[in-house]
Amino acid sequence: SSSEADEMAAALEAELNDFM
Amino acid sequence: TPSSGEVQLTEEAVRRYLTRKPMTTKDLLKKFQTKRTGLSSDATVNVLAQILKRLNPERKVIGDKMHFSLKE
Repeated sequence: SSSEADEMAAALEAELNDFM
Repeated sequence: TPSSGEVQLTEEAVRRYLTRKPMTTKDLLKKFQTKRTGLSSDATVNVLAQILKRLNPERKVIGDKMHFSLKE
């Protein structure tokens, strides 16, 4: 089960995808 | 009611945390929880992404996880 924190981390990582 | 403004999501605050120790995206999000900043989830993600792109921290893999880190 993914918490809100997990979802936000996933969204942030997606946003930073080319950067990370 | 959420106590907005208790914690502020600013470049300076992010810089301070990353200078102190390497952090994952999750660690950072924990420091700027929406209930403490008064921001929405979307705004938190967008602002944090912009700040990280600007700060351009070092990336370190620690224990299989990507961490961001800044030198003083």
